[in-house]
This record gives sequence, C-alpha cells and structure tokens, in this order.
Amino acid sequence: DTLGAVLIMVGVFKLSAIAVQDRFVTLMRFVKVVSVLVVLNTIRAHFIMPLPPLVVAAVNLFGLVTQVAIVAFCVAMRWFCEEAGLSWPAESWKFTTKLFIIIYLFPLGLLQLAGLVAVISGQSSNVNLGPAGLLLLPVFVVPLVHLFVSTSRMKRGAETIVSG
Amino acid sequence: VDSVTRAITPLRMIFWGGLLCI
Repeated sequence: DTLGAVLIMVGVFKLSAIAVQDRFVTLMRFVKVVSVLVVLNTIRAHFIMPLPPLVVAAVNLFGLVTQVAIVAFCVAMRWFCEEAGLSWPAESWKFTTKLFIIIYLFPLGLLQLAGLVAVISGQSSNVNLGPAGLLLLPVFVVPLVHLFVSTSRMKRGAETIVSG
Repeated sequence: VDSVTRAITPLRMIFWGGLLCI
C-alpha cells in the first residue's frame, strides 16, 4: 500500500509540475497535499494499535477527503486535455470521473461517513464484507482501468496532432 | 502537445500505484 501511495504521490507531483492553467494548478495543489497525507496514512496503517476515537474519526474523514481528491484529480486531467485541444480524451476523462464518483466516492464515502457518525455517537463500527469483499475487488479495478484507457487516448491524441 | 506527452509517464505511475493500493 505504501509503495502504491508513493507511486501515486510521485506521479501527482510530476504531473502538477507541467503547469497548464491556474485552476489546474490550484486543484492539483489540493491533490498533492492529499497524496502526501495518503502516504503517511498507509505508514500509520502498518502499525496495528487501538486508536483513540478522535483519531478514528479523523481517519474516516480523511478517507472521504481522499475520495474527493481522486475525483478532483480526474477533473483536473479533463481540463488539461481541453487546454491541449484534445476533445476525445477530455470526454474519456469525464467518463473516468463518473466511474470514480459512482464506484468510489459514493459507496465508500457513505461508508466513511457512517464510520464517522458511529465514532462521534460512541458506537463501534465494523464493516466486514468477508468473501463478498473479494468479489467486489474487480469492480474497484474498473475506474482505474478506465484511467489507463484515458491515458492511452491522450497519448494517441497527442501523437495524431504531432503526425498531423 | 509536448505537455501531454510528458504527462503520460506520471499518469501510468498513478495507475500502477492505484492498482497496488486496492
């Protein structure tokens, strides 16, 4: 997890170095901050220890912020494509954004919100999906695969422009 | 166009990172 988070962080920093426009830079700044915090959070998750309720609440809230950051990232990439005059890849990123909202932000966000409410109201919440969780795994891969597809479309779009 | 080409590698990194995080 930490390795993956570091990869994402480096990728995000490299991307935001390619400054396009003000709103892209602003949105990417938010994504950068979250990506660093995600790395720290995965390191924290290595240590299994009972956490005070306030920290549990903070971790839940942070999870929610992370989902928002992922969506923000996709929107930033759409702007990036629009700025470069790549309309088809921009449409593709729009679809990637929708997938992340439907599959990540909505269900996971609700789960984290429920966790947050549970902590505040002093109950312990434990979501255990069991074997069903494994079946859900391919579903979570879908938006990521589409992210890859969008990237490939960007590449092809750029190549088409270069070759005329 | 140049900036798009430069964006491909970091995007691929983010994809693999995301895959590792699932």
